Amino acid sequence: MNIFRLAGDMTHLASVLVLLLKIHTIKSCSGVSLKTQELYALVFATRYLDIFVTYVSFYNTVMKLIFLGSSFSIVWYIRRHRVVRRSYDKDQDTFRHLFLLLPCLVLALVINEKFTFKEVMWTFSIYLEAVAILPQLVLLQRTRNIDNLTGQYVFLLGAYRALYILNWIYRYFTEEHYVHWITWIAGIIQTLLYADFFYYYFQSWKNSVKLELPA
Amino acid sequence: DVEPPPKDEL
Repeated sequence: MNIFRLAGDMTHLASVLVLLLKIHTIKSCSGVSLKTQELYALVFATRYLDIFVTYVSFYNTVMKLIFLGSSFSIVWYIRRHRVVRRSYDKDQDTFRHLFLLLPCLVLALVINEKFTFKEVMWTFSIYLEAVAILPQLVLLQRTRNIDNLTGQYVFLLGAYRALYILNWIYRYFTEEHYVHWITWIAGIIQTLLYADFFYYYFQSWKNSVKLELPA
Repeated sequence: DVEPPPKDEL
């Protein structure tokens, strides 16, 4: 494992922990898109179908369990927690799951490395992860009220994607036959979705003013 | 045909 991959995984882990910590300690999920969190839970569930069958490393298994556990806990908090669920911006978080789910499923059925159930589900999770942040970005733009933790959550997620691209470039030059076209193209699209957010995030950081996205 | 690389990422 190279340094970019490890740094990417750590920022990914940090993003999830920031969000869980925010929800758990201040008992509020305001500004957090339940739609995005449900999509991530589905991404992990479909990607790690073989978690107990295919063993890569202790590190991989533990990280997979953390991502599965944290994503489902976040969904549980927003939907079921007596206090947290009252802070959910239901009327603002109106993005339709189906608009993202259906195209990803169709694409996974058509473009995949092998037409098997496991492989199609894996490919579906890659496509879905690429666009799962959209409801969150729409919600941020709509409410325009971004608290620090939600801003950091999205920033860390974007950083994780950018680091994964560096990881692929590194692996391309250091390993033989390391070409995962599907992952790479979906990953680049996913990272590009953050470009706009990054721009405003750095602007607000540079000028030390509160992060606000233009309407 | 080249064997696809292992899925060892998260």
